[in-house]
Parts: sequence; C-alpha cells; structure tokens
Amino acid sequence: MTRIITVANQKGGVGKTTTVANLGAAIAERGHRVLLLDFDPQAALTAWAGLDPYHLSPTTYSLLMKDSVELKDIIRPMNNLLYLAPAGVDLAAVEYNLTSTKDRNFRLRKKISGDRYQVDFILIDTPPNLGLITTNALVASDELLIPVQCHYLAMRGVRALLETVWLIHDRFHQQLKLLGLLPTLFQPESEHSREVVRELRSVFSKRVFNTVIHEDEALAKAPAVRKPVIEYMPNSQAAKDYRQLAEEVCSGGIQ
Amino acid sequence: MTRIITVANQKGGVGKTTTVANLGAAIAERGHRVLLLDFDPQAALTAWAGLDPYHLSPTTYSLLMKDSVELKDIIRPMNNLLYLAPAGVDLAAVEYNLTSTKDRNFRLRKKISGDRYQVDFILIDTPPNLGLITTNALVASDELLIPVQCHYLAMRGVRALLETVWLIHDRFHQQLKLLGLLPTLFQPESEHSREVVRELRSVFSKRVFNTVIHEDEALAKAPAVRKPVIEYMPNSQAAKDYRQLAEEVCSGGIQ
Ligand SMILES: Nc1ncnc2c1ncn2[C@@H]1O[C@H](COP(=O)(O)OP(=O)(O)OP(=O)(O)O)[C@@H](O)[C@H]1O
Ligand SMILES: Nc1ncnc2c1ncn2[C@@H]1O[C@H](COP(=O)(O)OP(=O)(O)OP(=O)(O)O)[C@@H](O)[C@H]1O
Ligand SMILES: [Mg+2]
Ligand SMILES: [Mg+2]
Repeated sequence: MTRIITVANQKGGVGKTTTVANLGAAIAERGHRVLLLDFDPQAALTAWAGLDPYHLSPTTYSLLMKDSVELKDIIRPMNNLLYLAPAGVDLAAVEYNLTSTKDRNFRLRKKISGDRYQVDFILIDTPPNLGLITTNALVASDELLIPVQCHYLAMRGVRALLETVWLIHDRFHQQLKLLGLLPTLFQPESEHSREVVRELRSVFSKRVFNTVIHEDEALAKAPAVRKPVIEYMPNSQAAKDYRQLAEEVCSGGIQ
Repeated sequence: MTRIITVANQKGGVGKTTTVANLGAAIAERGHRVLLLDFDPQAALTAWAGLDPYHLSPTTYSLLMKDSVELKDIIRPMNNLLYLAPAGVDLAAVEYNLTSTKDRNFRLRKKISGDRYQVDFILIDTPPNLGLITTNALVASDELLIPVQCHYLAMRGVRALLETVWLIHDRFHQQLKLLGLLPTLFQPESEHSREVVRELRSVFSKRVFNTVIHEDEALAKAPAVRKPVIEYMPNSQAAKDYRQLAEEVCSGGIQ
C-alpha cells in the first residue's frame, strides 16, 4: 500500500524542499520505489533534478488543470527507484484559475488515488503558504511531515499550521495523520537551537521525530550539483541524519 | 518626502521580516520617523512587537478590506520614532476576498498615499509569495529591497522574482525602483556563501548592496525578546551590519 506524505509548513525556508529531496533519496536507497511530487511554483525540486521549470510540459500544473492528464503522463525517472513529477512555473496560476471550480480542493486526490499501486512512497513538496495548492496536497495525502527550523520565529508558526491542518482534516479528509515534526537546521553548539528542540519535545512530545537534521553546508551545496546529499557527500552529518529519518519513517513513524 | 520600501522575495526564510524589523530600528536610531507595515499573514513582525495577531483589530487586513479604515487608525507606537501597522491572521483571506474587486491591486496605494507626510520611511514586510498582498505592497511603494540568502536555492529564485516585478512595474506602477539586493545569512568561513555573493555581484553588479548581513545568532534570538538587534545586542555583528545598511539606504541607495 502506497504511503502518501505531504511535507508542509507555511513558514519559509525551514527545509521542506531539502527534506522531500533527501528523505526521498534515502528511502529509495532502502529499496523502496519513491515518487517525488513538486507542488511548489518555485519548482526548486524540479530545478534540483536538473529540469527547466520554464519549458516543461506536462507538469503538476497540467495534472491539476486538465482532466485528461494522468499522473503517469508526467512522471520522469531520476535514478534507481526514484521518480519525479515536476512543477512548472505556471503552477502559480492555480489558485486564481480554480477559484470557482467546485472540486478545487480534491483535484490532486482524484488524480493520484488510482496510481498508488506503482510506488511505495509519494512525497509532496509544497509552497510556503496554506493556500489551495497545499490544501490539495493535504487532501490527497495519508500523512503530514512538518519541518521546523530550530529558531524562535519558526517555532511560533507551528500552532497556526496545526490549527489549519485540523480544519482541513475535519472538513475534507478525516484519515489525514500527523506523521511528525522534524527539527531542522539544528546547531548543536547553539543554546537557542537546543532550547527550541526542548520546547518542541515538551509541547508536542511523541509527535517530534527522534531524528534531528543538523545544519550542514552539504545540504546548501547539494542542489547546485543536482544530487541528493547521500550521493553528493555520503559520509556527511546530513546524509547520516536523512538516512536515520528514512529508517524512522519506514518503520511506520515515531516510536 | 516619505520613502516607501517593500521588502520582498517569494523564496522563504531569507530574512524579509528580520530586515524590516532591524533596518527599521536602525533608520529610526538615525533620527528618522519610521513606520513598519506588517503585510504577512504569518504576522511575524507583529508578534516580534509583542502583539497578538489573533486578537488584534483593526489591522492591515481592515486597511485593505474596509474603505472607512485609514492608516492612522491602525498605527501603534513601538518605541522612539518607530511605529507599527500590525497584521492580523485574517490577512490570509485577502486573496480570496478581493478576487473580483476591480481595484484589488491598488487597495494599499489608495490608503497610504495620503498619509505620507507623517513619517520619513515606510517599510513593508511581505509573505513568501508573489500574490495579491505582495502586488499591493509593490504598487504602493517607491522602492523594492530584495533579501537573498547566500545559498544556491535562494539565488536561483531572484531572476523569477525580478521578472514578476518588472511585469508589475510595466502594468501598474512605472515609478517603482529596485533599491537593491541584500545578501543575508552570509557565512564568511563558507566558500559556498562567498561564491554566491561573488555571483550576485557579477550578475547584478551595482544592484547589490555593499553591506552584507552575516549569519548571527543574535538575529534568531532577538524576536524571542521582542527587541531589534541594535537594542538586544548593540555590539553584535548583526547590529553593525544593519546600521551600515541603514546608512546606505539613508544616503539614497547603493553608491
Ligand atoms: N540542514 C540544513 N543545513 C544547511 N542548509 C540547509 C539545511 N536544510 C536546508 N538548507 C538550505 O536552507 C535553505 C532553505 O531550505 P529549503 O529551500 O529546503 O526550505 P523550504 O522550506 O523548502 O523553503 P521555501 O519555504 O522557500 O520553499 C536552502 O538554501 C537549503 O539548501
Ligand atoms: N543574518 C541572520 N543570522 C541568523 N539568523 C537569521 C538571520 N536573518 C534571519 N535569521 C533567522 O532566520 C529565520 C528566517 O528569517 P525571517 O523569518 O526573517 O525570513 P523571512 O524571509 O521573513 O521568512 P518568511 O519567508 O517565512 O517570511 C528566522 O528564524 C530569523 O530569526
Ligand atoms: Mg521549498
Ligand atoms: Mg517573514
């Protein structure tokens, strides 16, 4: 049974794209077939894969807008067991174009429920807001993973995010589960960083992954060489962290 | 003559809110009257000032939605020469509520053009997207300041941002000028960070501020103590950087 996981947080720059790319690669390394869905108009994941979001077609935009386009029409192989459904820059127009469409919140769900049997995991990258694109991703998913930067400003947004998620859960999709909160950009030598993780664990306890993603320059550089960090710098702290996260996720979530 | 500066970048987490709060405070320290406008539904700037975006009224939302609400009705003093027009969480509904309003791109401009005489600078914080809220800010502004994190993923988004800005410039507001690109979260010991700044200067040359904002934990901690960094840690690298930026901005931009 395919597990569909949305990675979301309206706070910007907390490691959503970085987590989809690197967790996806680490899960594929364990032998699972993984599809990465780029649902962010910035198309960072698509660029990371070496594709040009300005001249691509069909993309996740076509998947949402055109009834005739199926998921299998837009999937591209990235490497062994890893696939990508790329975004185009036109994705930014979705919110406006679907305003008066009745099933606007269910467009993605209708498209990906059928093809589940082909992959083991689908990971969805989302933009830094809780608009129609992110709602579509959540309504189409089984689970939600929330990266949280180990900074005060990132922490304060979590409650607002969870409130919105429960609204979506109650109105559109009662099966949606919170897979967990993932501390990111952790700086072990920083008291502030350690304090944020302590606060997250005390407020959200079992909902916080045991794995913490350390700040590691390898993650900032990996997109420039179009590789996940487990290929680019296999012995780095970041590679270790994402492999550990893949183990936690594959064993069914936080123990 | 009041200078209205929007701080924008659809890439998340690059230091937009941090720049509005700390540049604003540094300009006020030089003796200018400064109004900070929180136009981000995350209301990080409003929370930084110690206000509760869930129970505030009127806010910048009312300014956009209600013809009877004027800028002077929502301004609150923060400290000597520094004022804030706070955001409410309802700001997230603006995009949807104004979809079929004819003057939806000019709502803010109509409200702030009259009151200019009361302050020397207006700095506008925006969300990490290029939707209606950011368009309103740009159409109401004289100048645009773009913070760019010194990472590959942040750099690739600048071209897309400038394309959108020139569209807005040509269609709605020919007087809008690019004040400059501000390198942020700079890590001097990182070759990748130095490479990004070199690349920015070679591609955008005179458009890049001489000032570079270094990564400094004081900036991550300052929001938690509800102070700008020039008050919280006046001798920090970050305080020095934002004071230097204030000097560059006050002397009319990049020399
Ligand atoms: N653990 C880490 N260590 C160092 N750099 C990181 C780490 N995680 C992410 N980064 C870098 O930080 C920046 C922000 O990460 P990323 O773009 O993945 O966040 P995001 O949440 O997807 O941002 P957006 O909100 O714009 O979509 C990127 O330049 C990325 O390369
Ligand atoms: N120079 C810096 N050094 C260290 N931390 C910084 C620096 N600038 C910003 N920060 C921290 O990095 C995070 C991102 O900054 P900030 O929230 O200002 O970015 P933003 O562009 O406004 O994000 P968003 O896209 O979510 O609105 C915050 O936690 C902030 O405290
Ligand atoms: Mg992203
Ligand atoms: Mg912000």
